[in-house]
Amino acid sequence: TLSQSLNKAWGMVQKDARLTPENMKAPLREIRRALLEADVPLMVVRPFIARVEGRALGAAVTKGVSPQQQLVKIVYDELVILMGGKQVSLNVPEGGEPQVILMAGLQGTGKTTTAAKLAAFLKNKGGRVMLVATDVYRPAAIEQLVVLGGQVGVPVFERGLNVPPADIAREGVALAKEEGMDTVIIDTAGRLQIDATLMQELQEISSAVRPTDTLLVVDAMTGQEAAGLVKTFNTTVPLTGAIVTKLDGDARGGAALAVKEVSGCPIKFVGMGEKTDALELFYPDRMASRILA
Amino acid sequence: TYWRLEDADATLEDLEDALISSDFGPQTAFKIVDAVREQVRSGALRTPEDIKAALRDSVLSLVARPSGGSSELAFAPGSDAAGGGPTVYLIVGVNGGGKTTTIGKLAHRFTSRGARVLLAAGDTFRAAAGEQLRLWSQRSGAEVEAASAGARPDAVLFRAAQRAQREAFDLLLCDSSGRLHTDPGLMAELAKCRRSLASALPGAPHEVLLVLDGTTGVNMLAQAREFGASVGVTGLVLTKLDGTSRGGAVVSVIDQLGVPIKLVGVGEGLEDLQFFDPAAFVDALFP
Ligand SMILES: Nc1nc2c(ncn2[C@@H]2O[C@H](COP(=O)(O)OP(=O)(O)OP(=O)(O)O)[C@@H](O)[C@H]2O)c(=O)[nH]1
Ligand SMILES: Nc1nc2c(ncn2[C@@H]2O[C@H](COP(=O)(O)OP(=O)(O)OP(=O)(O)O)[C@@H](O)[C@H]2O)c(=O)[nH]1
Ligand SMILES: [Mg+2]
Ligand SMILES: [Mg+2]
Repeated sequence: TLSQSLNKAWGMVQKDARLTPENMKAPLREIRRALLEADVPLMVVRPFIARVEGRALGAAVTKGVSPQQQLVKIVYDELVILMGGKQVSLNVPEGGEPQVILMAGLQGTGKTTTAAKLAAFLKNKGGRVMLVATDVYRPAAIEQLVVLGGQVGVPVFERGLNVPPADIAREGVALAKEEGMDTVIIDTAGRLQIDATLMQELQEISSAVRPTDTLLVVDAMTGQEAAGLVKTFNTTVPLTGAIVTKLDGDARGGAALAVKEVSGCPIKFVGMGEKTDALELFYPDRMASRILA
Repeated sequence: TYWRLEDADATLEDLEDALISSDFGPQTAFKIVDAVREQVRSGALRTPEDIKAALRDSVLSLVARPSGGSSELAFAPGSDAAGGGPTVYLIVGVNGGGKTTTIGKLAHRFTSRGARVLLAAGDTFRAAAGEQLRLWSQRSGAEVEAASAGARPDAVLFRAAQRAQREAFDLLLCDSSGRLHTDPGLMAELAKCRRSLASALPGAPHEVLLVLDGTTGVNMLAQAREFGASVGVTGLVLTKLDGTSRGGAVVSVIDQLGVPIKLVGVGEGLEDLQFFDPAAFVDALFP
């Protein structure tokens, strides 16, 4: 754990009463290593360590608290601050308009499954929800959403494989408004952020429906590229939030830090399993503990 | 030319950062760079170019000669390699890494060379998994053994293996559902699937291919360890290398577990599969 390796680092330093640039060198290196080991991207680690150091040097000496305890607390607090401090929920539009939620992300991150989970979550809160299938590329993608929609008892709007995704989305949202839906969730095909054609398509879908939330779906095991991909997705369609999936595994989830640091957007939910009820609210302090474990 | 040790340190730090940014993980990155640092101290390396070349060579030798066997796929249609019967591959890995798509690509590679290929729909859980595999069998010219309603995956694979033998298929590709290596129940189910193939066809599976998503960070090692322990992995498939991720986390897998990379996925289409090329992999790390 981070506190164990910090113990080791402090062991090389005498029992100082306050944190100094000198006695913090080794512990900060340990913290850097621990964050990288948790898949926090290097370009996020650097400014984070600088903030921790700045705060630590400015910190008052607390009686009875060792410098290393103080440093661990500062790291934890900074992680929680970075992650967004408190729980943020989905946007609710004005004037009785339905929520329009656009799912986006790389291939295989869990968008389709999460769309269905989100539908179930909102339906259980009493809302009328509709799903829209715009993945016309992956074999049996529409089928997958239709089956999941059936499992959670939510209608799925689809227009087959030959209508452009932006038109499918536009038609779906128009129908949702007609039917008095509270929420319409649009599933999209997985895409590389460096695929200009598909990123343009995502932009077109977004312009066609003007989402109240655009959620980046990120796999918890994503490595160093998390920072770059968040940046590109965010400049293509302004994100309003993210969902981190597969957190039921043992990946530490450093990509979660990248989301907030790079886009400023909060993580709104986390995926904790394959079943349609495995969606939870995101708690910044739990994520901080997981990254520091 | 006189070159100071501090300059070497700066070069080494930059290269270490480059390895870290390619998902080597701090431990593996440090270990590789530290070995090169020793060569600098001994005077064997004199310039930044020397250092970079030494680093490139050490990574190349790591991935090119894993202790766990060759990067060749076990396949010899009709030969004695599979006892004259069908060659069997079991494809495994965590959720969403590209198993089903890889099977489609692999089937195409072999059908286009005249082999008769059968796909087994071993994912009996996920929505539309069977339909997805069926569409890949259509695209690739392979046959598919579908799961009957309510069938357990080991039963599906057993039936598929028997059919592969009976109908003289050259190759049987077994799909399995995505599962996290941290789920003991699902890992036990996978072990059962493997035993099921072995009891239907002695010697099967001839390959157990672990699909690793190229965008994954250090978690690759934990995945490979657990899948290796539960079902025995003979080769790795590194997918999604057409993206910006370099897949460097696989180096720690090869270094610590010795499993060779056999295949690389470079896209979502039928042709987007390559045999592992160590030099190309290392070139992408040090452009
Ligand atoms: N364990 C676990 N598996 C998940 C979670 N979310 C999704 N999955 C699984 O991840 C795999 C991929 O999920 P999909 O919903 O198909 O992912 P996708 O992003 O829609 O994939 P593409 O459309 O191909 O880009 C499936 O096996 C899901 O069951 C999660 O929170 N935990
Ligand atoms: N860009 C890219 N996408 C890929 C590659 N391989 C697979 N994919 C995509 O990744 C997504 C998931 O692929 P699947 O084949 O369904 O993955 P899986 O491992 O079978 O998923 P589960 O069965 O749900 O665990 C799909 O959108 C594929 O098109 C690759 O090499 N490059
Ligand atoms: Mg999908
Ligand atoms: Mg699959």
